[in-house]
Amino acid sequence: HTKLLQLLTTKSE
Amino acid sequence: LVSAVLTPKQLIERIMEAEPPDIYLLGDIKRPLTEAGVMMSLTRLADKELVHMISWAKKIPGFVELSLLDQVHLLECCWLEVLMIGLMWRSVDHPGQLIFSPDLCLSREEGSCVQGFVEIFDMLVAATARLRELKLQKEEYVCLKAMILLNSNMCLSSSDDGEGGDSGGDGEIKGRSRLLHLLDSVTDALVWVISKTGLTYRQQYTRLAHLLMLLSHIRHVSNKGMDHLHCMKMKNMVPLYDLLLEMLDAHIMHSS
Repeated sequence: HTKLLQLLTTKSE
Repeated sequence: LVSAVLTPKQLIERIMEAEPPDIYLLGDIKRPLTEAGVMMSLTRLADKELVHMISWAKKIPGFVELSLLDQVHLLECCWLEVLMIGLMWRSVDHPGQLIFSPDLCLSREEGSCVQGFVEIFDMLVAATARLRELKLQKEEYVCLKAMILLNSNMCLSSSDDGEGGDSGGDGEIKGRSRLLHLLDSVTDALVWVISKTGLTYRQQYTRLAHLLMLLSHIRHVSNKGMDHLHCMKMKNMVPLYDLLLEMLDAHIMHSS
């Protein structure tokens, strides 16, 4: 789940 | 826990603010409609919506305080249900049609060009009619959607992690109790919303029951939809986009 993890761990704006 | 210090009113405000924007397909669907054309549009839209769904989940108070593994599991389990309840909400004032996005609305006949889709279409339309009948309010809708997320893997065996030795460990018990606590906060918020409607006590708790019973239908349609999407993938009928593909594969893996 690369993309999901990436989206979950990036700080939102 | 963030959710523990919020009143039901504050929690509703936060969940309302978390709502994703309208997502547009952008780019007309090719007419006459073909099976491949419709599937391409629907999967492209779903992929876009999934990206916004991750941001939405992160804005649900308490969600990011769960372990990363719990966050992943919850989203992998519920994503199609969340897409579907959103679709129903958008379609609630359009009997017989499904409003996939402001620029993609399909009638039953148009949906029927995709093999096996019309059964799912009918189930979605019927569930949408039930929302209309219940006169679902936006505050109730956002609570139900958050409940779908938090409840999605409640009955999933923890050995699905592939780490059987760890099951029942301290961290896992804490994670589960956090999740239950969060779910209770959202339940309190939904009960509060219903209590504002001026219904009698009996009407309030029957409404709560009716709203929660919707969730079993949504889970059912989602399972049907997941099987359908999986079949379409096997037939190479759809270009599945990266996040959508990842979420579909995870779901197939969990359920097998």
